[in-house]
Amino acid sequence: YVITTGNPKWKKNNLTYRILNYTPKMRRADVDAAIRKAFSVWSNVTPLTFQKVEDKEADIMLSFAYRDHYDNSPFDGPNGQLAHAFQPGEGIGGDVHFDEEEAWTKDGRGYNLFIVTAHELGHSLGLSHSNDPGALMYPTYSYTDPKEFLLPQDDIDGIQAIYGRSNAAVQPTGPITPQACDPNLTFDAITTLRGEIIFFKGRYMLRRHPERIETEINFISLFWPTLPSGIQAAYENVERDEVLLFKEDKYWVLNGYNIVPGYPKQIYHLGFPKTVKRVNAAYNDETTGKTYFFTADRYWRYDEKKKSMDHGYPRKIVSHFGKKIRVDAAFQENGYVYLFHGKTQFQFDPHAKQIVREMESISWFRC
Amino acid sequence: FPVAPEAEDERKTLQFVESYLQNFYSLQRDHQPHLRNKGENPLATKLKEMQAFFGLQVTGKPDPETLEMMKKPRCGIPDVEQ
Repeated sequence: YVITTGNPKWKKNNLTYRILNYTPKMRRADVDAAIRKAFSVWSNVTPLTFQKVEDKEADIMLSFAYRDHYDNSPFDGPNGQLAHAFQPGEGIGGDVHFDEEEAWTKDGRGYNLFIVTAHELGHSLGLSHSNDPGALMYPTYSYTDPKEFLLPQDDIDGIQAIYGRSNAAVQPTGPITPQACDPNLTFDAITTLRGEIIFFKGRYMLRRHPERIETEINFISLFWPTLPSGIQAAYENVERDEVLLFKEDKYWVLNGYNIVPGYPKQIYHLGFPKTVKRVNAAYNDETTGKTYFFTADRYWRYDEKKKSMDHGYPRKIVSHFGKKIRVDAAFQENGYVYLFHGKTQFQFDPHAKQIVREMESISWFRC
Repeated sequence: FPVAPEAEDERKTLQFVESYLQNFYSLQRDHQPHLRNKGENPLATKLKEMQAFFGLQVTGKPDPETLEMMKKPRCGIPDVEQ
C-alpha cells in the first residue's frame, strides 16, 4: 500500500458525505446502496464513521461529471479514466468525481459503481495506488461480485496505518494476493486451457503461458464475472475444447473463455452418488479419453465418449497412483499426470503406473 | 507523400503512450521536440517506471503487454506523485 505524500488525513473520525447528483443509468436507490456499501468497506476496518447528509456541505461530496468539469482533470469519455478523487482536506478535499459517460451498474456489466466508489474513497481518506494486483487500491478496474467482496489485507494495512484499527472486538482480516514464487503457495485446482496452464487460488487465477516469462495473476471474475471464487477442481477436455470447473456439488463448462449456457449443473449429472458433496481434483487423460476425479482418498473414472462413470469405481487413490494422499489439484501435460498435495506435486507416469518424480508445487513458475 | 498505415498506427500508439505517461507518471510535456537532449529518453524512463509499478517486464518499450495494461480502464489519479 502507499500513503499519499505528506500523509494527509482527516482530523476527525466522524465524517459526512453527500451525493450531489445521480447517474440516469442506475436507479437512485441502487446508487445510494452502492455508495453506502463502499463507505462501509472502510468504516468496517477503522474507527471512521460516515453519515449521509442532504442539502449542506459535507466532508466528502460525490458527483457525476462530464469531460471538463473545472477541476483541472477533465474526464475522457467512455472507458479510460472512470473516476478520480481528492486527498483529505477542506473544500474539494476528499471529493469523488465519476465520469458520467461510463456504463455505471450494480452488477458485473459495465463498471460496478460500488467497486469504483470504494477505490476512490481510499484516495479520499489518504491512500495512493498500490502495486499489489489484488489490492482495491490497484489502479486498474477489476470486477468482484459485491456480495463476495472482502477488503484485501494490503488495503486494511494501509488505512489502519493512517487511522488505526477498528473498534470491533475481532479485528477484520482480508485476502492476501498469492505470490507465484511463495514456497508455501498451494492450489485449489489446476487445468490446462488451450496450451496455457491455469492455477486457481481463492479469488485468483495464475496463468502460465508457454511463451511468456512472467506469470500473470488475475481475479477469476476478470474473465468469468459470474463464476464464484474458490474453484475446487478443473480439467480440460482437449477433444471437445472444453474446460470443466467444479465447486461443491456444481460444475460449469467453458468453451475457451466463454461459459457455455445452461450451466452450472449438478455433479450428479456426471454419475456421482448423492453421498459425494464435492470434487477435489480432476484431469482428463487425452490418450484414453478417460477423466479421473478425486474425492477424499478415492478416485473415479469417467468415460467421456460414453458420458458415464466406469463401473468398479471409486477405488482407493493408493491402489492406482501408489501414493496415499488426498489430491488438491491435478492436470496432465506431455503425457505425465501431476498430482498436487499441499506444497508438493507428484509426477505420475500412466504407462509405468508409478510416481517418477516429486517437486515443489510452484515449480511451474520460473522463480 | 501518403503516410504508410503502419507509420500512422505507430504515431497514434506513441501519442497514446505519451498521454498515459503524462496523466499517470508525470511525464513532462516536451515543448522542444526538435531539440535532442543528451540524457536517456524521458519517455523510456517513465515507461520503465510504469512497467516496474505493474510488475511487467521492464523494457522501456511499448511492448504488447505494456500497451494491454495501458488500455485497461482505470482510476484517473496518477500512480506516482505529481
